[in-house]
Parts: sequence; C-alpha cells; structure tokens
Amino acid sequence: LVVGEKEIRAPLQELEMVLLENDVALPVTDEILRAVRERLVGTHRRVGESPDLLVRKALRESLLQVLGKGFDLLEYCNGHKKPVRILFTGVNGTGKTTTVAKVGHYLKEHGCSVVIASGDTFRAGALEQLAIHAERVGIRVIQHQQGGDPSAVLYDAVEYAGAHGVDVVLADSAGRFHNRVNLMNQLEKMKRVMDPDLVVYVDEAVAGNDAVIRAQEFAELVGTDAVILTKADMDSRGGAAVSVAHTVGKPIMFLGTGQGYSDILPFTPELVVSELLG
Amino acid sequence: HLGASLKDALKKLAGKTVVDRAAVEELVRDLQRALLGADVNVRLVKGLSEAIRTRSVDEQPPKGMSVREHVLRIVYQELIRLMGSTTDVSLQHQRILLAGLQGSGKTTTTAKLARYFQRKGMKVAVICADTFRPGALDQLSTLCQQIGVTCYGEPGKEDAVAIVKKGLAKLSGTEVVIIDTQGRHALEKTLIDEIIQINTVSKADHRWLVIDAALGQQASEQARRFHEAIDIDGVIITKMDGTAKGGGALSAVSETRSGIVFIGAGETIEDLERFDPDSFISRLLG
Ligand SMILES: Nc1nc2c(ncn2[C@@H]2O[C@H](COP(=O)(O)OP(=O)(O)OP(=O)(O)O)[C@@H](O)[C@H]2O)c(=O)[nH]1
Ligand SMILES: Nc1nc2c(ncn2[C@@H]2O[C@H](COP(=O)(O)OP(=O)(O)OP(=O)(O)O)[C@@H](O)[C@H]2O)c(=O)[nH]1
Ligand SMILES: [Mg+2]
Ligand SMILES: [Mg+2]
Repeated sequence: LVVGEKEIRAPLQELEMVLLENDVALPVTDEILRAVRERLVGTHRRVGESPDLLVRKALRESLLQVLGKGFDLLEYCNGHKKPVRILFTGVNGTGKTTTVAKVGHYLKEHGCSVVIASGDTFRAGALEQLAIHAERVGIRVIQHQQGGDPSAVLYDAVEYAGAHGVDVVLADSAGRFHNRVNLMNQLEKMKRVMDPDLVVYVDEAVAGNDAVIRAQEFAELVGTDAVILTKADMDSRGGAAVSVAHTVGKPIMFLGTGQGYSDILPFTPELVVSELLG
Repeated sequence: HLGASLKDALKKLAGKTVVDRAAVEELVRDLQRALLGADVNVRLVKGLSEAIRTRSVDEQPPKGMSVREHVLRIVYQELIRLMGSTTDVSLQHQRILLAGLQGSGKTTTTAKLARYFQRKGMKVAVICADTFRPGALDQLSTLCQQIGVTCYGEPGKEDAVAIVKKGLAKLSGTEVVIIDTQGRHALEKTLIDEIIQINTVSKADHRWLVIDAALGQQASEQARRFHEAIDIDGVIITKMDGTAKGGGALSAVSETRSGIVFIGAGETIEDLERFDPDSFISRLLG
C-alpha cells in the first residue's frame, strides 16, 4: 500500500500535540514533523502495518537522529593534551555554577585532577557560592576580587593548571542574556583569552520556546561545542533537549537531575525518546 | 499592536458583512501558533480558540462595528481574560512570601521589591529563609546593603521555619517584610512541606510565585502544586529583558486564579515594573 498524506494526517497531529506539550519548541516541532511527513508520503507500508505505528516509528528515528549520540567527557579529557580547558556559558539562573561543581566532582571521581576558575566576578554572592561548592567537592578554585576582570581569572586558572600538571580547567561565567551586546562581547573576550577546548552551553530542561533563540544566539556569538541541560528532575519530559539539539546541532553531554553533586547523568537519547513517545 | 501574521489574518475579514467561518478559522490558527510559540499552555490555547470561534459566530457585531473590528475585539477580550485579574499592591503593613522554582529570580526579586516599597516611603526589611543554597545569605544581604535595607538571616543554621519565626519577631516593627525562600519544584515533597510550614508560621499577607519568563509547558503543573500548597495570590514574571515572551506565566495565572503583580526586567535592583496587560499582549503576539 502506498502511504498517502491523508492517512498519516491524524497520527501526525496527535504527535504534534505530544511534542508541544512536552516542551519541544514550535518551529522545531514543525520542522521535525514536516521531515517525517516528507519521508513517509509515497513510501510503501505492509497491509497489516497501521499508519499510526508507521508514523511513530518514523518520528522515533527522526528524534534519535536529532538528539545525537551524547558526549563522552572522560574519553575526551583522556585523549587530549593537558590541561583541557572548558568554558561554561548560558543565560541567568540556568544552573551553570552548580553544574561546574558537578562536572568537577564527576571528573575527580573518575581520576582526573581539576581546577575551577571563578569567572563570575559580577553577581552578588557568586564568589562565595562557588567557593563553598569547590570546598565541598574538594577542588581548588581560582578567584579574584568582586568586580574584577573575569578574563584575568580564566587566564590565571589556565596558568595555574599548566604549572601544576592539572588535567582539566572548568571555567564558570556569569549568567547573561544573548541580547546584551556588551555582555556577549565580554564572554567572547573571555573565550579568546582562555582559548577553551570546549565551550559548554548550559540551559534548563524546563525552558520553552526561548531555548531555541538563546541556543542559536550563543552558538553564533560565542560558539558551542556541547550542551548540558539542567533541572531535568522537574518532571520535564526532555522536549527542550530536542529543541536545543535541533537548533545547535551539537551533542548533549549531561542532564542535570538535581541539586547534589552526583545529580548528573551522561546523556542517552533513547531515554528521552522513550519518555516522549512511550 | 498585533504581529504581522495576525494582521494578515485579520485583513481577510476586512470588508465582510457576515462572519466568514473559514476566515475566523484561519485567524484562530495564526493566533494559536503565535501563542504556542510564546509558551502559552496547549490547553489554554485550545480553550481560547474555542471561545473565539464560538463568540465570533454567535455574537452579533454591535451597531456600527465592522465584522473585522468585532472579531478583533473578541480576540483582545479573550486575551485580556488570560491575563488574570488586576492585582493591587497595597501600601500597608504586610508580609510577603516569595516562592518558585530553582533559579527563577526570587532572591533578586526580593531585593527589588524591598526597593519598590522603600521608594514608596515605607519601612521594609527582608528575611533570608534559604538555608540550602551556598552563598544565599551573602547574595541577599549584599543586594540589601546596596539600598540600606535590613536583611535578617542566620548563617550556618538549617531550620528555615525557625529563622522565619525569629526574623518576624525581631522585625515586628517593620511595615513591609519580604521573605526569600530556596528554590523548589513540585516533586520535592520535603520542600513543599517546608514552604507550607513557612507560610503557616509567617501568616503571610501575600504569597507570590516568582516565575521565569522562559518557563515552558511545565509552568502549569508547577504553579498548580505551589497553589495547592500555599494558595498563591500573585505572580511575578522575571527576566522579561531577555527574549522570552512569558506565555508560561499565563498558565501560572490561570492555575492560581490570580494575576501578574510585577515584571522583572533586568539584573539590577531598579529593574522592577508594574504589570501592563497591553504591552504584555503585544509582546506575546509580536
Ligand atoms: N532541581 C534542580 N536544581 C538545579 C539543578 N542545577 C542547578 N539547580 C539549582 O538552580 C539554581 C541556580 O543554579 P546556579 O548554579 O546558581 O545557576 P547559574 O546559572 O550559575 O546562575 P547565574 O550565575 O546567576 O546565572 C540553584 O538553586 C541550583 O541549586 C538541577 O539539575 N536540578
Ligand atoms: N537579566 C535578568 N536577570 C535576572 C532577573 N531576575 C533575576 N535575574 C538573574 O537570574 C539569576 C538567578 O536569580 P536569583 O535571584 O539568584 O534566583 P533564585 O530564584 O533566588 O534562585 P534560587 O534561590 O537558586 O532558587 C541571577 O543571575 C540574577 O541576577 C531579571 O529580571 N533579568
Ligand atoms: Mg552562576
Ligand atoms: Mg535565591
């Protein structure tokens, strides 16, 4: 039987609702379903195979493709010249500082030595927050005074790591919005000074359609090598992972699943797809 | 104040004397896309669509009003309904409890609110009831120092409820007391129980939900849980200086049967404004 536009319309509409209700951004939902429709119309299906099942199968494959294969940070660090330099970026409140502590803890647990650069010299309480996190996970943190130049802190940390044979430098940065030109310029300068091996963009799994805009802007203005999605424990079904992966086309490294140092999970696309499609 | 695609859809109704169902349907579809793209809850969008369809067909345009103006007025009225009730901010003695998800902007908003009441000439103080987040007291007291507002907190202590009790006793002479709490979400049972206790002990006059403008479809369920726990009577949307449209906040308004009290639009203490429904709608549809 040739698959026609009409018979897949209802299953596609139903799945459109599922995706939208689970936070897959509207333009991303449109694009993914359009691609599924294009792939299916004109193809053949067996007499016993329902259009609904056919559409679900095609959508599952599409989503897996969009989500990529994750990112093995340990493999990357082991295979790279030391110190590996990683810069964390993102808008305000997404969980960057907490994530830096979690990633530091994760690396340390797996035998890597780590130093943290306290790149938020602006926000009230930022220095103390990171100092406490670093102390709790037993990682040295490089800090300058409040209001100082964040690029200088990053530079200092890389120098320190080089001089002391530290494997990985994790640089936290202040939250900032993509529509603040001066702040994005500052971040760009931080990147130039640090020359990171990886720029990791951090957003929250519960962000809606704006996740697409900001992921795009950060990728264009600063560059993104991998993504971490936090707050996945808020009962979010991972639609934002699809939105961001589709927009940036870069792997998702981890999911943040809580406020403890161990609440970090290497990203597996199959889990997200099962959550979305059952 | 409508976005381009909606203006085009409305053009199709121009010059008609009878409401054309197909034209209304096209308008509704464009409106749906604008609202969904702005994070308005899928169910709310469906409800709104149904109301517009029904009213456009059932209601007669008032004398002298064109079909196009009639439908536009219905759309506007239905959107205004989504904004919830207008909430007044009284300048009386009051205790305000802030609650919300992790990272939504509560601590910054606490300081902004303190500034707001201070500028109105009132005596104001804040209580840091966040005993969990590293540097929380440091963050809040630094912000309060900038405007010379008293910040009550107990470094090293873990019992948030006790801190609120002691803080309120100590600040009993202060006209406005604002309580900052740690971030929490619907699935954290212990923390939900804690905010219920804090609410009881504080006898808060207002319990406002602080919500990030970029929060997506999750807004509805989270707001529902907070409302069930502490009877939210107002919503503050933060980070509206980004590009997010705040559609998720409308779910919060709907779930809490309240309204939007303030908008946070920047990182500094001065960046707090009273809610303006018309500009919010323009931004939502733009
Ligand atoms: N539930 C949950 N909360 C998280 C997660 N990651 C971070 N948080 C919390 O989110 C809040 C904000 O985290 P921060 O690490 O300060 O976020 P940030 O991006 O550094 O914030 P700014 O520096 O102000 O931009 C804190 O209360 C964290 O404990 C997560 O995976 N799950
Ligand atoms: N640009 C902008 N940033 C904001 C606004 N409100 C808060 N922020 C920033 O968002 C981040 C999180 O704000 P906080 O006040 O720490 O949020 P919180 O809800 O207290 O966080 P937790 O206590 O961890 O739950 C900080 O970087 C703030 O400076 C706003 O209206 N605009
Ligand atoms: Mg931070
Ligand atoms: Mg806080």
